[in-house]
Amino acid sequence: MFESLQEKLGRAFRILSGKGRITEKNIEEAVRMVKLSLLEADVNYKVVKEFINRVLEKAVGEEVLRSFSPDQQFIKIVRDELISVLGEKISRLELQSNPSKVVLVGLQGTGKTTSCAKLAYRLKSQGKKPLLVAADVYRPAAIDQLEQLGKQIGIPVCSGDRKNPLGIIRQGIEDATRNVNDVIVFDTAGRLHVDEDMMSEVREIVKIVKPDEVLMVVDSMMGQDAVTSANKFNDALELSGFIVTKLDGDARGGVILSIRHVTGKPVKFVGISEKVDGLEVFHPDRVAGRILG
Amino acid sequence: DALSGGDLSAAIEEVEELLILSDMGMETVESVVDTLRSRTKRSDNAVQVLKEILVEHLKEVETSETIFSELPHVISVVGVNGTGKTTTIGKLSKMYSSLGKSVVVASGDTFRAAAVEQLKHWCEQTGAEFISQGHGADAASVAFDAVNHALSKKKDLVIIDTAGRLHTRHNLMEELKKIHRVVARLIEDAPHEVLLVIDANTGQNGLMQARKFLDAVRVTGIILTKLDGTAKGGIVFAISRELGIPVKYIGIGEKLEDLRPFDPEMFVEALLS
Ligand SMILES: Nc1nc2c(ncn2[C@@H]2O[C@H](COP(=O)(O)OP(=O)(O)OP(=O)(O)O)[C@@H](O)[C@H]2O)c(=O)[nH]1
Ligand SMILES: Nc1nc2c(ncn2[C@@H]2O[C@H](COP(=O)(O)OP(=O)(O)OP(=O)(O)O)[C@@H](O)[C@H]2O)c(=O)[nH]1
Ligand SMILES: [Mg+2]
Ligand SMILES: [Mg+2]
Repeated sequence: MFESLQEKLGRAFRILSGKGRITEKNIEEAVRMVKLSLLEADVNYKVVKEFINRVLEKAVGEEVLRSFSPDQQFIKIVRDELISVLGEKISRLELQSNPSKVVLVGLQGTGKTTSCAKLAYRLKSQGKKPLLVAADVYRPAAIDQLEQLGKQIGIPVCSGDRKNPLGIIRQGIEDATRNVNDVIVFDTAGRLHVDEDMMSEVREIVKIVKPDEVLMVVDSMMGQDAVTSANKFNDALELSGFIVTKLDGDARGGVILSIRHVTGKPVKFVGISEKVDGLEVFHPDRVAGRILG
Repeated sequence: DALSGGDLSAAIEEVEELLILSDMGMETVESVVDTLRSRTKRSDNAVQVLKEILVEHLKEVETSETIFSELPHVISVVGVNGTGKTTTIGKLSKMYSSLGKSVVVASGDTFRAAAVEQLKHWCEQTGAEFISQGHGADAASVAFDAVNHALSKKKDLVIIDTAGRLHTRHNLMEELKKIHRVVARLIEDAPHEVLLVIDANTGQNGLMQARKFLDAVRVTGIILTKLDGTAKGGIVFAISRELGIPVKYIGIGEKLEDLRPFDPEMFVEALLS
C-alpha cells in the first residue's frame, strides 16, 4: 500500500478520534507511525528518538489535542521540525580567499571525483576560473577519471607526479597561483574513518591546503551507520558541509537528517545525475517531503 | 514468570536497537525479536539464541560451492553506482586464477570516465585476459565478444563488468537485460551467475535495489562489499527473507586479496559485536 505518511496519519487520527475527542493515546499512535516512517527512511535510530521528543514537546505545547484538525496540525509540526533541522535556508559556498580552495572527502564510492568535476563545472559557468587537483593516487585510474572529466568540461587538472598526494596538492596550489585560477577543487581518495593512516593523511591535506570549504560527500542511500563516519570526519577535519549524491535514485534519504542533526553542518549541494551538470543546490523542503514519504 | 521479568525485556530492547542500527529494517527486526521472545527463557542466553536465529535465517538461503556446469562459466556483475563491482571483479579474477582457471574479463562499463582503464589495471595485475572495445562502445557487443572469445579459445570463465546503474532508470535496466540476452544467444544458460554487488553501508534502499534487479535479471547471489568499515550490512537479512537471494562473497578491503566466501556464523558474530 503506497500510502504517504500524511495519509496514514490522517486515517489514524480519524479512526481513533471517531469515538470523540483526540486523546494522549492517539498522539502516541501518531508518534509511533512517524517513528516507523523515519526508520524506514534510514534516519538513524538515535536521531529518530531525539527528533520524536522535540515533536512531542511541540505537539503538547501547541495543544494538538484541542485542535479541529489534529492530523494536519501534527503533520505540520513534524514537517516544520524536519525542515528546521535540515536547514532553513539554502546554504552557499563560502569562497573568501583568492584562490579559494574546496576539498572533497568521504568514504569509498560516494561520488567525490564526479562531484569535483560537477562543482568545477558549476563554478566555471558562474564565471570563475577553476583548477581541479587529482590527489587520489590509490584507486586505479582515479587520476585518469578526473583528467577525462576535466577534458569534457574544459577545466585543467593538476596531477603533479601522480604518486604523492601532498606533493600533488602543493603543485596544484603553485599552478593555480601561476595560471591565476580563482578557485581550486581538490579530489581525495575514498577512505574509511577507521583507517588511522588515511585519516591522518586527509588531516595533513587540510592542514596544507587551508581550504575555504571541506565538503564530505555522502551517498543518499546510506543507512544507520552514516552518523559514525560523518562524526569521525567532522571531528578530524571540521567539515564546512556535505554534498549528498545519487538523489536521482529512490532512496528516501534519511541519512541527510542524521548527518545534519549530529554534526550541525549544512548540506550544500545534492547530486542528481551522473553527468557533469547533475549538481543542484540543497532544498530542505523537497528533501523533507522525500524523507517523510 | 521469567519472560515478563525486567531483565529479559531490557535485553530484548537492547537487541532490537542493535539490530535496527545494523540496517536490518524494522519488519525483519520485529520478526526476529518475536522469534527470540518465544524461544528465550532467561535473559542470560538471549544473545546465544539470537545468534542461532540469525544464522538459521541465512542458512535457509545458503547455496553450495559454485560448480562450473559448462565452459565457459559466465558471471555477470551488476549493481548501482559505486558499490565496488569493478574492484570485486579484480578480486574474483585473482581468486579463480589462483585456482588454475583461465579467466576472461569483459570491459562492459563503456560509459563512465576511465572505467576501462580501471578494469584494465586489475587484469594486468591478475593475468586475466582483458576484452574491451573502448569507451563509448556497445556494452552488449563487448560481452558478446568476450564470451565468443572464451568459447573459441576454450577458456574456463568469463566475468562481465557492467556500468553502475540506478534501478530507477528504466532504459539502463533494459540495457542490462539486453547484455544478458545477447550472451544467452551464444550459451543458452549464460550468464550462469548474476552477482548483485551491494555496499554494506546501504540502508533500506538495498532491498529495493535487490527487488528491481531481480525483476530485470536473474540475480543468483549477492556480494556485500566494504565490510571492513563499521556498517554491518544487516539489509541482507531482509533481502534473503523476502527474495531468497544468498550472499556469496564479502568484500573486506580495496586490495585483490580482500574477498572472502560468505560465512554465516562469522557474519552474525561481527554483526552482533
Ligand atoms: N546516478 C548518480 N550517480 C552518481 C552521482 N554521483 C556520482 N555517481 C556515480 O557514482 C559512481 C562513483 O562515483 P565516483 O565519483 O567515482 O566516486 P568516488 O567517491 O570518487 O569513489 P572513490 O574515489 O573510489 O572513493 C560513478 O558511477 C558515478 O558516475 C549522482 O549524483 N547520481
Ligand atoms: N574499503 C573498501 N572499499 C572497497 C571495497 N570494494 C570496493 N571498494 C572501493 O570502493 C570504490 C568504488 O569501487 P568500484 O570498483 O569503482 O565500484 P563500482 O561499483 O565498479 O563503481 P561504478 O562502476 O562507478 O558503479 C573504490 O574506491 C574501491 O576501492 C571493499 O570491500 N572495502
Ligand atoms: Mg574518486
Ligand atoms: Mg565499475
